[in-house]
Amino acid sequence: MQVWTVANQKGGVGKTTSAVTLGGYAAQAGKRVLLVDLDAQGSMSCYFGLKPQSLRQSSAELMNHEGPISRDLIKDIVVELPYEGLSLLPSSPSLITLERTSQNKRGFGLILGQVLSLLEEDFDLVLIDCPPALGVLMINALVASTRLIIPVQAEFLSLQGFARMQQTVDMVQHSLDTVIDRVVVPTMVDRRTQACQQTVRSLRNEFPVDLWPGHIPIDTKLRDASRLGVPANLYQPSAKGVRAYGALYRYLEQRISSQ
Amino acid sequence: MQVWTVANQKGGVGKTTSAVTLGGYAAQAGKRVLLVDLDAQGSMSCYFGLKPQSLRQSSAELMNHEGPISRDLIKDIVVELPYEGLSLLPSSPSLITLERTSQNKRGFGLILGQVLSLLEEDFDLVLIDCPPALGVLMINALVASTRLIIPVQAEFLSLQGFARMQQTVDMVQHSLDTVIDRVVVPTMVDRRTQACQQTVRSLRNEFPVDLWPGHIPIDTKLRDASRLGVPANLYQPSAKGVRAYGALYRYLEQRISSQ
Ligand SMILES: Nc1ncnc2c1ncn2[C@@H]1O[C@H](COP(=O)(O)OP(=O)(O)OP(=O)(O)O)[C@@H](O)[C@H]1O
Ligand SMILES: Nc1ncnc2c1ncn2[C@@H]1O[C@H](COP(=O)(O)OP(=O)(O)OP(=O)(O)O)[C@@H](O)[C@H]1O
Ligand SMILES: [Mg+2]
Ligand SMILES: [Mg+2]
Repeated sequence: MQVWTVANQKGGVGKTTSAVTLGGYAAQAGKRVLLVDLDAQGSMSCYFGLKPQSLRQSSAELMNHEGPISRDLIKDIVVELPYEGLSLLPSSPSLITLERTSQNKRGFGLILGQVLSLLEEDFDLVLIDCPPALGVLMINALVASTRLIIPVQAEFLSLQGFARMQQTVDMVQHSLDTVIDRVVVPTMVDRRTQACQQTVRSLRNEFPVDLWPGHIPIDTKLRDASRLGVPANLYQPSAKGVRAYGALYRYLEQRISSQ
Repeated sequence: MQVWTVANQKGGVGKTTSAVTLGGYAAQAGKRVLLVDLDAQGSMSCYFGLKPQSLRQSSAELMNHEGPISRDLIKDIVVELPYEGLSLLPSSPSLITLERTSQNKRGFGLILGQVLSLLEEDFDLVLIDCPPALGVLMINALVASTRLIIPVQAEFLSLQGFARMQQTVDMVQHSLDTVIDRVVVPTMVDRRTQACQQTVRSLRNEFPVDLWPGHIPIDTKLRDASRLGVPANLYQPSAKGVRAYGALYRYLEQRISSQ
């Protein structure tokens, strides 16, 4: 089972859109996919028409759970989506209190990893959507992952927090003595503006190894898909932004086999 | 002294851009303006060329301070910007730990209000930029404020967390027995897309009282200004997105006098 985290503490860079759309392509390729919503605002859960504030159980119950967690409990909380091969572990607003309450619990960073290890037989790929913050939830996701996908909007304010993001990943990698494969994905690229092209070029200079050679263009079809609650690859596969995510998914698959 | 908070837990909706650009217009109108960066990722500080990770002192020192805070200490930390009437209380990455460490401190939500009350004689307007999260930093900002400006991107994923934002503000208002004037500002509106116009219309139905009758259009000049570190009203005052912020500033000023 592969576990991919999609994270960046900068807000609005396309984390949720990337996690859902890649999940859609993986399911279409025949994989059994689990989407995990770790963001208290619940964009990924809302994308599929769920109301995080009224769900009885969510990812927060698993993270907050006292005592051992059984596979049956997790399977109870996971929602099967009406799209072949796609399931969702929804979020709830109470995730926000975890930042504060988990401070003193030893080993709190390992919980999500333990939960997902119980699902080895059930899924081929897990995609985790993170909130825009460098907190305990992102640490949990990094610890549980084999790969980190970092969507970056190709413009000034979005690049500022980037170096700190890398430091957090280095710290997690160092303390676990593992390697997390990092892939940086330029998103919402508007070819028409000069500034955008300049930023993509400087990204290539700064991160030659981790940067995906392609980019995701601005495409309103990706927004329309979120409003309709359909993975973009099933909604408008020929749209340019959607096709770009298809190319990204194939790149990530091929990158696994050559690791 | 007026204190305006700019907040929305949804990421990338234009909080930092709104706080800086409104601050620029207020300074141009002769006000003494303090910009406060409460976001650990420090977009507002980066906007003006500061490096939050290497600042010796920041808003985090004030929020973490043991014992009484003097006006001199605050004035030491505040940076005068090279633009007439504009000063900045910068952020630092250590703000992120406040979410976790402040849990047990009684009255932690009141600290920022106490700090700003020491500056009554020094500034006419304070604009607070918040991180994309419903946490203790946003609570601090709301407690210290007379007004809340909520930028909302006119599209599906951005509207989902909106109701919860309103609940948080209701809770703060109720516990302090005060009224915070709320103004919802549609941002990054792209008139060309059908979905956008539909969403702005549904915003008007849902929040008839609090919604600013105008909107901020998509305008790359606002991004260019952030890259150059210049308030947008001084960089390209005739650009359509910049002019829209001018209209918003005038609306907010007139709304004060009629309260
Ligand atoms: N390539 C694209 N073209 C056009 N719009 C896009 C694109 N990618 C994402 N969007 C839209 O931009 C907005 C932000 O995207 P999204 O919510 O996925 O970002 P996020 O990083 O998950 O935000 P948050 O930090 O709040 O979690 C959404 O309205 C989404 O529909
Ligand atoms: N009206 C606009 N037109 C075009 N670009 C805009 C507009 N307003 C903001 N932007 C750009 O969109 C991006 C997001 O804006 P900004 O960083 O101000 O949002 P934010 O809500 O503060 O994000 P965060 O949640 O990370 O704090 C920035 O690159 C900014 O330059
Ligand atoms: Mg998201
Ligand atoms: Mg910001």
